[in-house]
Amino acid sequence: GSSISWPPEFHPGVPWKGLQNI
Amino acid sequence: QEPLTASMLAKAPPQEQKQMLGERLYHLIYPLHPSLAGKITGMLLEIDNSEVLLLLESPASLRSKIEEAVTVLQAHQA
Repeated sequence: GSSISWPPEFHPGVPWKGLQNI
Repeated sequence: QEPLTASMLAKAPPQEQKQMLGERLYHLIYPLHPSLAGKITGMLLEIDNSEVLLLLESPASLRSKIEEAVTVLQAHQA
């Protein structure tokens, strides 16, 4: 992933994708 | 809202475990840092689940971790 998009943002009620995309 | 326990977490798939922890964290962080809550939560979800559980049980530890995350975040964005 690009460093600019870090950290992944959590949104309540939205399934957490977290670091899985990296 | 009942406290989240390790045994409750253990019954959920890994991805859902992070989701459960994230919901708890977000609602605790939001009143302190409304505009950064999503990102702080995302950062804290990189920590081991067992440690996040400890943070959820210890408001003082959580608060210091949140401040640490804010510092890192601001340095990162600078």
